[in-house]
Amino acid sequence: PLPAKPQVTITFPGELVSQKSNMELANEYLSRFGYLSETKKSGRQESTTKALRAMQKKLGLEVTGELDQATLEAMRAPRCGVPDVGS
Amino acid sequence: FLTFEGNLKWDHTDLTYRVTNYSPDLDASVINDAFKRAFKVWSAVTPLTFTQVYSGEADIMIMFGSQEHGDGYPFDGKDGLLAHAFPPGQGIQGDAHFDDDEFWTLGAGLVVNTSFGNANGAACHFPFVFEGKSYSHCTAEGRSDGLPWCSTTPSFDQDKLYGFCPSELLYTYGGNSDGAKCVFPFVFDGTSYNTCTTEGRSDGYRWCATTANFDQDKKYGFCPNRDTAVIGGNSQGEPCAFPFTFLGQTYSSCTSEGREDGRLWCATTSNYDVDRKWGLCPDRGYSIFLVAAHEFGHSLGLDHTSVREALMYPMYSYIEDFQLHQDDIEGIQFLYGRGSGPKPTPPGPVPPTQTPDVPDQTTLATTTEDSGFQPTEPSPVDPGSDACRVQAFDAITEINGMMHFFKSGKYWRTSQSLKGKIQGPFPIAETWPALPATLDAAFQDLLTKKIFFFAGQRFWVYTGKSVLGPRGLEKLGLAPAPARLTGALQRGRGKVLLFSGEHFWRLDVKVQRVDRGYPRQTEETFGGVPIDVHNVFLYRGKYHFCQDRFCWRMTPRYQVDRVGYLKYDVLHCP
Repeated sequence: PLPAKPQVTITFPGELVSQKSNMELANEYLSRFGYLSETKKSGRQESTTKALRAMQKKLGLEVTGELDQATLEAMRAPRCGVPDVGS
Repeated sequence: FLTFEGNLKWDHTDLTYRVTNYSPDLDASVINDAFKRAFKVWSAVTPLTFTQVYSGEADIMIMFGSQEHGDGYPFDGKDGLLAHAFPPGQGIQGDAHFDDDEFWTLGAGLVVNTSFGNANGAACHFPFVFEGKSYSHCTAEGRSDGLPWCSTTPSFDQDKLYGFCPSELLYTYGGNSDGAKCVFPFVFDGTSYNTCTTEGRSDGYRWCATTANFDQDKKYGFCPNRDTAVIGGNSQGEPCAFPFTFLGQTYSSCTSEGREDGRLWCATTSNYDVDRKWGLCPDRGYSIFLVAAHEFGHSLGLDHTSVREALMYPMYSYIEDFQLHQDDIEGIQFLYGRGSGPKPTPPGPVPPTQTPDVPDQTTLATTTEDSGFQPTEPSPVDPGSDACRVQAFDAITEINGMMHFFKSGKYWRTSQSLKGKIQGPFPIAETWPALPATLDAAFQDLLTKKIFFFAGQRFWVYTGKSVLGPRGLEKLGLAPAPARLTGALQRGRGKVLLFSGEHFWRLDVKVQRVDRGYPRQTEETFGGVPIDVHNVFLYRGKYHFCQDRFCWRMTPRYQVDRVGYLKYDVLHCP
């Protein structure tokens, strides 16, 4: 018989667990890759929506302007560190 | 495609690159080869040339680093950002940096190349059996010196083929000790160390002294990652400690217990509950070749594209059969123009069907005396169609002393006497009219010079211009007949091995019947080669098992002595 295994979930020391909310993650991504310029990082919904649309268009996602599941997954996917927009 | 603002580009085409350090994940030779191939992606379609230099300032300086690594653009640990590169220019411009918190592979998981032993550097075969026990990672079992080793075939007990796995007990890389192995214990800053350490460094690389006293001798090297080295956690690069204890249970392999995300992990000491040292187990990793090819695109002046299938799309995806996308080609040629290679030429006049037989000089010498077969010299159908650009051939074999490469109704041929020149493509239908366009395998009987062709469950036999067939494979005694064959190996006079997936048969060509006792398991005899190969053929006295564009070369004594490329090793493409 298989031995009983631990069923608990633990917190591993040194694990980089992101404490950021989805919106914080999105803003960081949009800023890092050039969709949200420094001057527009005011947190205004309008700027974020516009940046999201630009990002979705650039990456070939459905352009919704929303932080939907596909967009979040794209933001978490492995990628090149060179910005998509700007220098 | 997009270029950087101002169309930044190099003002010369003879570019140099230098690899300033290496990742512990892969052999330096594998990394160098991947970079070379990545540059070739671009040089193949432009006039650009790339030369590796080993000192001084190169146009493109390549480095591995993690987190903040000196340029103000920090990496972010495992996954996420993989690499970045700067557009063309002086100084840091043009340079490419790779995040060494990633697990760098060729994209399909760990490849453990061996050193020394008796397997000529062949890769480990996991799992393998040693003294009746199965091992899925390198082991020091059976040795008193602690050196990890592996079998390069499924069974060490049977084949006795082995090599040593990467280990600091065998060698180091980088540093100033010319690859000397670690000496344990060694003294650093007054403290004695029995294992590789990251102490004294801020970049996280594990190192050791190669004499007993670093403080005195200052001799050191970096420790290669073992096959069980973990990624991330709090023990980056340390090997798993099997067996280990976790919440009172013993584990002899990586486990996902204790995690919600299902990722496999292990402890790097024998007791996680006490030491809490751990890391994630190796996964498929990221292809250093694909990421490098992308980054070098930046180094040459290409920005990110929106074309998802293109190399310059910003997100990583693993592609097995990589081919540069038209978007990338147009982008790089916008900056540098086309290459100076052969350009397509208009097709020549179609030869009349009733041409007199003009024997090919090479084949004539080898065939006329034996069989009276004087083949019609075929006409190239499309001089612009390049065998070197074919990803995988339908069938490969030697006919009349020339290697023949079949693909979708066409074939190319080459031989040593042609000094690497590839002739063709020729239409199959012109030389062997009875055959279908797509073949699976072929071979020529060394005695009678008859040529056997296989497609699906049918085969044809050509004797000169006479043909017999198609006939069913079951006529040869292959029952039940496999869906298709993958290749054939001439085995002395009158015997040929026919391969299909996990099985092979020995065909007695004279009676055209497979011998009793077959099929046999391919891996039992030809251990160390993939079972899902596409082509099997004999070339220069050695067996070749090709999967995609890679070929496992095996000696007649069943030792894999090289894993290389069909394109370069057999076709000798530039």
